[in-house]
Amino acid sequence: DQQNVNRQQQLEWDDSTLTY
Amino acid sequence: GGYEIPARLRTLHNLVIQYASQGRYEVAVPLCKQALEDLEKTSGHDHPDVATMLNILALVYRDQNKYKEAAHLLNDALSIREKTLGKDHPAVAATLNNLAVLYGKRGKYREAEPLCKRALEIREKVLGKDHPDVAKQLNNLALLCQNQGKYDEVEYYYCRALEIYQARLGPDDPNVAKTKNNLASCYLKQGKFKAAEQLYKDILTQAHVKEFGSVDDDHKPIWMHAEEREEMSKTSHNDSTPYSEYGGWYKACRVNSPTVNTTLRNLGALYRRQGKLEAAETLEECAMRSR
Repeated sequence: DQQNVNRQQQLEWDDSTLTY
Repeated sequence: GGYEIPARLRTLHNLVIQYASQGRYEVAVPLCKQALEDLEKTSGHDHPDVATMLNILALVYRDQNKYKEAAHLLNDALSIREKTLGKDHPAVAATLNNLAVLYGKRGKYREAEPLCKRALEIREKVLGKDHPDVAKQLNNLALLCQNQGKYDEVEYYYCRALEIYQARLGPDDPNVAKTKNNLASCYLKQGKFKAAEQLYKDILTQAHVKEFGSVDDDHKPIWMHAEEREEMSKTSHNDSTPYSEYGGWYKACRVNSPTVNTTLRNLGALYRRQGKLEAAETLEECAMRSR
């Protein structure tokens, strides 16, 4: 479970739709 | 890609960021909702500006860990972007990715996976198969699959991501070590312990080479020291070099510190599993001192 949570935290957001 | 966020929305976005960063969500949310209402009145629902505004509001919810609400808004934004910008637009890929992340944060890996795969397809089409952003998408996909126990797929995705990072960003890029760590964790689940061990050693060796320039008798990576201590402990010839020096080795080695620290602990755990207790303690001590 802890490892799953660690991997959840590693999921990377894409900011490109709000960069300018 | 043909769409630029208009200046007024940028200003509004910055204002919302300010409120959200102060925790004033009771201001940020109504501000976004009012702007959304005004935009829909003037531009209609299916407009990229509306998608932008939905995206901004989604971030406000995300930052409050309200992932379900954020996903609902991003789903709407996705639909608008597909219609107005085209199904293969980079903004569509980004929105799909972010939806996948939101589902992933809620533990809904099965729902997240196809969204991530669609984002990957678009990125490969638009950027080519060996772009670093494709590697990022592969990494996200691997993480989602790993949480479902799909280790064969995970291995494939991490290996591809690793090839891209190494080829395009070089061996010292932080993503290389992170991906190797992740791939090693996949190998452990598959029972490929030697392969995992080799990856951990690669990470530590690369960190060593980056700092000291070479591997030779006078400059050995920490794992070589650990294994030598293990051998010596068996033959009862104790190495007098104190552990603290290995902490010093680590402190000198500032590349990818959190990742190298994780690697030290992971390889230490592997050594422990192999009964190489002296080697394990060497790495664990080093990891502890460097934390």
